[in-house]
Amino acid sequence: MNIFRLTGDLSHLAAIIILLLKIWKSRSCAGISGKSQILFAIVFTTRYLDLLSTFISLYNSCMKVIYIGCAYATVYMIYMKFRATYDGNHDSFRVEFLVVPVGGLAVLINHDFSFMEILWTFSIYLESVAILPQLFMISKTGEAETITTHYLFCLGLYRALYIFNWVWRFYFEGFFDLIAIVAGVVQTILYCDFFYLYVTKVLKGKKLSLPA
Amino acid sequence: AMSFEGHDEL
Repeated sequence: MNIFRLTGDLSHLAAIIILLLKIWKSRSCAGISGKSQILFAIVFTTRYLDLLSTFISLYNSCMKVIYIGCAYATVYMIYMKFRATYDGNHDSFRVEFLVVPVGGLAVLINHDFSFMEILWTFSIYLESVAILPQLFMISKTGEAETITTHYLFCLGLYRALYIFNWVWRFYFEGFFDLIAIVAGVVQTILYCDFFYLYVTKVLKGKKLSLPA
Repeated sequence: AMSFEGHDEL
């Protein structure tokens, strides 16, 4: 555990809680991609199956349970509780174009050809692209609520902090996991355009809207 | 050879 990893995890947790609170307080999931949230629920489910087989630490187990619980709570709010406010027409990204290639890649390129390990690899690859339906939705509607941009910023920050964590672990522990690193870098790159808009618009008090 | 030891990150 190092400071980058801890702040990365906390940033991830903040993102998840910001999204839940936004939906709960406004009683609306307008502008939120239900498809991205389903993908994140799949990501956590397939990655954290080791909760049942391997104990790493109390911190590790607690965070996993919280992440999974929040992911399903978010999906429940979008598709059940506040379904009437879900903007399905704008959430038109074809997720099969992500899930199918990612599944194929996980079978082909992994650390170990075992059931659990292929699911872990699948979750790593899927997480790297799971935000695409959300970014697609924003590009389609041309705008995002400020609270949604805070959510996205925390989520992107978490990935960036994990990269610093891997640099740290490489130098001080000799540890590196190429699959996680490549997928993590890809994921962080996807946020770059958004980071630029966040810094130039949202932090200056403007709403995030894209030029037509 | 790659010795696989599991994953400790979230």
